[in-house]
Amino acid sequence: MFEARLVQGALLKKVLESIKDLLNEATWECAATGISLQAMDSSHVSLVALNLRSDGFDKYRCDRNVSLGMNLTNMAKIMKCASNDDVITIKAQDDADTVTFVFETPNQEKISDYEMKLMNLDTEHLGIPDTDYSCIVKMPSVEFQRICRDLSQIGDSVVISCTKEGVKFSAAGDLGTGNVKLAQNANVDKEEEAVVIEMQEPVSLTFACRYLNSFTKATPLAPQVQLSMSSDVPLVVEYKLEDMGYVRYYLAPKIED
Amino acid sequence: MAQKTITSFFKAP
Repeated sequence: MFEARLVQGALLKKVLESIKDLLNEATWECAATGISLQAMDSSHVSLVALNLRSDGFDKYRCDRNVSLGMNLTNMAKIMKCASNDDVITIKAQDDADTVTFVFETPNQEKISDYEMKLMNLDTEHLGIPDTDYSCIVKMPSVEFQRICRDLSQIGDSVVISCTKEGVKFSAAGDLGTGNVKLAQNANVDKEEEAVVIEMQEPVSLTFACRYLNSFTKATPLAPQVQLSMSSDVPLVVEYKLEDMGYVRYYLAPKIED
Repeated sequence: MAQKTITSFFKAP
């Protein structure tokens, strides 16, 4: 028996919104420690890895590990039936071929349940090597979203260049060029407004705008985003979920032909 | 520029 209850059901709705652009289907791996998911987009350019720890749920029971393969478009249709203040419970029997979502209003006066068919997905779990990144940038997630949106008007790719002074995002296209520079700025009133750079050595990497824009669907999940970069390895874009876990995106760089 | 894939960095065990 698997059962996970989240009073803050809106969080689950936001998590789904953050991945459904990139992934049509994925397997939610449910274990005693929590729920995890790892999947690549259909072009195998990016990878999503998320973790929702069991202690972040209000009630969590997982007698044995279950893999819940879901069509995320269909899951999103069902999640749209939950109000933002609903309590959401996910339930599945061991070896079940369906999953049940229960939505309760805070006053318990309306309870809805939706049963969805599960899929058998042939998913390969990739090993992600531990990496000491050359540059780690922490910045407001809304700012990152804005920069990705703005520069995707200019070109298909963004060059992210990081030095200890700051981080620069650049795009070039038929109409011209655009550059956005952010200086390191830890002395702000609010912690979430800070731009903090930890640099071992400067890096400059090129990434496809399309994927960066998809990653920013996670913006409502966290006030800050963390970008981890090293030469010739995938960029990591991480949104931390308070007291719960994380949503991480990995994006393979573009390289000179 | 050429787009690399994730599988050229991360391998299935």
